[in-house]
Amino acid sequence: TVGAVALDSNGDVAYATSTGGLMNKMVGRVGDSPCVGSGGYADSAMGAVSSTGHGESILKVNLARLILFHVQQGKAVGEAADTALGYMKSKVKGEGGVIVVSNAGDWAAKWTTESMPWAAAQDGKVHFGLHRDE
Amino acid sequence: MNPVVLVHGGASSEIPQDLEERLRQGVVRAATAGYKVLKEGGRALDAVEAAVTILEDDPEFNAGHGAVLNAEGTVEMDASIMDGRDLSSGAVCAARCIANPIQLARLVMEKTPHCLLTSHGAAKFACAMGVPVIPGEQLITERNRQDLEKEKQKTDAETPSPQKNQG
Repeated sequence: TVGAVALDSNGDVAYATSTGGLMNKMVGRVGDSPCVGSGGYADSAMGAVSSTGHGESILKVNLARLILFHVQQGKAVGEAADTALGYMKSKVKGEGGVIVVSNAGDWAAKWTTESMPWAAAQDGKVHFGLHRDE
Repeated sequence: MNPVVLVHGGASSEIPQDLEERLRQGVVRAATAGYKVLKEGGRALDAVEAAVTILEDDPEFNAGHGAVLNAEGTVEMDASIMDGRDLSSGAVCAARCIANPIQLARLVMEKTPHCLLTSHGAAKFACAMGVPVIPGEQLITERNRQDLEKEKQKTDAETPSPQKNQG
């Protein structure tokens, strides 16, 4: 799965998520990626999220919207992402990752799997990583 | 507002070491392309589409060219896009034989009153919008073909259930 979130100079956000799904998946199986609220969500009143990971688990907790719910409640984006990913792990034993940007320009890349390639561009600089310690 | 773009290349439980650097380069390339759109005054929606299109075209990632194979050895892809200005959104699922599902998802958002088109309907819509149809084989990489074979052998050896590891 791949995804992107962005905040533009007008203060608007957007997300995009695209995937081939799971290897050896049942024909016709659809995961979270095309489902608004799970595979991603964007509302300029809050921020934007793109999700990746175990699709059925992400669908069950509406991961992207859940993260933005926590942002609405006042959590920082990283804390909101950790809280929602932790809930998914404990509630349905699902693992995954997310990228989040708030409408104020705060951002986070978080995951519970072993790794997730990510990159962020802001202020003319590109930050990137793959493992947790990068 | 200070523009920012983030991309991801998929959460994973194991990444072969020889692939790591190519994944890092791929996400940096995609973020840079998205950021360029923003710096030139483009909208967030244009930036995320540009970034994801680059990742779909990169065979190292599981989307578009390089998408993993289903149990029949073919590619079925899902994608969605959303504009935070007005919550408009578009998506496709079980899409086949197109290079960039994210661009088709955006067309669903902009050219129809619907949010999600699937399979045959998505294909008909793509055709009506002039989206080029490509041979499904063109999306398949040799690595994904081998990985499917390995997965099928593992499945056969571990359990007779055809549902194992199929999501």
